[in-house]
Amino acid sequence: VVRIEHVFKDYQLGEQTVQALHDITWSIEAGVFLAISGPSGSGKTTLLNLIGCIDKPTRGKIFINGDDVSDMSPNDLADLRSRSIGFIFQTFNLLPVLSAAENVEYPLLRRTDISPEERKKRVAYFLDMVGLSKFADNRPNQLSGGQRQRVAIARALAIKPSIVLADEPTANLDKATGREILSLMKQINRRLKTTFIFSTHDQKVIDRADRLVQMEDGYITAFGVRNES
Amino acid sequence: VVRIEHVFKDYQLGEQTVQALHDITWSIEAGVFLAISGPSGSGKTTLLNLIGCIDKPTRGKIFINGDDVSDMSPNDLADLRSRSIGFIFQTFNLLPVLSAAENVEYPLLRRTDISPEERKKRVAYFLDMVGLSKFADNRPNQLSGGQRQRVAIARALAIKPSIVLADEPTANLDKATGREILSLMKQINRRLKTTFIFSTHDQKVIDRADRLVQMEDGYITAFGVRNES
Ligand SMILES: Nc1ncnc2c1ncn2[C@@H]1O[C@H](COP(=O)(O)OP(=O)(O)OP(=O)(O)O)[C@@H](O)[C@H]1O
Ligand SMILES: Nc1ncnc2c1ncn2[C@@H]1O[C@H](COP(=O)(O)OP(=O)(O)OP(=O)(O)O)[C@@H](O)[C@H]1O
Ligand SMILES: [Mg+2]
Ligand SMILES: [Mg+2]
Repeated sequence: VVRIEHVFKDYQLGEQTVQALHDITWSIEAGVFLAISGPSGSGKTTLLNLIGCIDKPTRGKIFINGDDVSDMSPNDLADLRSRSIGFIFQTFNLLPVLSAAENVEYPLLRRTDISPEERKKRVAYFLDMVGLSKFADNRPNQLSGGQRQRVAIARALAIKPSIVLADEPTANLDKATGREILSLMKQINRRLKTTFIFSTHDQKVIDRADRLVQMEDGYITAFGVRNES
Repeated sequence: VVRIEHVFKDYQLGEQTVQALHDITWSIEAGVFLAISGPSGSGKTTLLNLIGCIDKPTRGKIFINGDDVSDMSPNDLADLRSRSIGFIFQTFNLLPVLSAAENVEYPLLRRTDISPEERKKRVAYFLDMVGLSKFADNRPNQLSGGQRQRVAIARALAIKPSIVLADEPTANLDKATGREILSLMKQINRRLKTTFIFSTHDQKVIDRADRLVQMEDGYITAFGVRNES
């Protein structure tokens, strides 16, 4: 469902060029529960941003569902993201003037195929799934760190995308809440065959993944497959 | 070093009053390594903000080094914070237009007792301690999540404060980096007798704490003391 071919990502820093990703080549099968781990600064977020089409590689190609994303217009990419890719950002990126419910609803507004009633139903359902029904009207600055993270999670899941990109989705959650969220995602993965791609430092997530990738200094250093029941 | 007496914190949410903290009474001895744990939304950040004097209780009193902070002017509080309290925020709160080094230096600019040479020395020293010497000139948007977290940590430690308030300082760090940062803080705690107060979901931090507090729904539900070598 995701194919990455000889992808490089460079950043300019003053006069220097920083190589954040080197020669990444990789295929991700549909329906996997994949964890990318690696030290701070190793390139996990950079890679997720390229797969999520919110950034472009310096070299190389990325294919989502078989389509070359470098051929797509900004409008096509925005459509792709609102239909197929749910992104849970490391820094949440909630809209401060909107309530929790409005934040969850926001990406659905673009979807002409979803009725207003269906939209409201999904918002209520996913806020409930992450334990935040009582906080639907709170704005982000009226929420704790872990509550904001859960709004970001509900927002990505409510799209019912084919691919969920989750950048450290449990970093700000206590163990019990983290386990609940992980089980929710596993359920969705099993029932709807949604592909989950995590960047994570959390051993709980790594333990429940069926594919593992290790990164270091912008390289992929190991691939692992686990046969899970 | 910190005394909290019958502290309550309420928030207005539309017509409702949300009680985020109930009747917190607690004394924290100088030089402890204290971890506050509890579910997402239980009030940890709220409590840290009150101890750090960046918020005021709705009722009750807070004493820092014996002084009642409700008597202090905004200027006195700002001085107190720039001298005695290092705060590592859950959302880092770095200044986007400044480099990593400038962000670490920022609270020191207010300190007329520290020479420019001493300031530069401290910035270099603490950036090195958190493994970011090579990233001194990067701005926050040119840093990974864990790198930003480490800049926030260096910024708080460079003040050499008597109290460090750390709101989930390892949430975005891989295990190895998290352990290094924790050992650094333990060293500072032992050598300089700095008081460390953590809000955390990380078992590694809890395991190295000599005082533990559990919170739930705005109440303290348990206190623990560990006799550590
Ligand atoms: N705009 C930029 N300019 C220069 N360097 C950058 C920029 N963005 C990221 N980097 C560098 O790219 C490297 C990879 O960053 P990335 O955010 O992908 O790391 P990460 O694996 O997600 O780390 P963490 O676990 O800390 O979140 C880092 O060393 C970072 O300093
Ligand atoms: N400005 C506000 N208005 C209304 N409610 C608020 C406001 N700020 C915080 N709250 C509520 O106060 C409670 C405690 O929040 P706090 O940020 O202290 O939790 P926390 O223990 O730090 O959680 P986490 O582990 O998720 O970071 C939460 O339920 C939150 O929704
Ligand atoms: Mg990252
Ligand atoms: Mg918090």
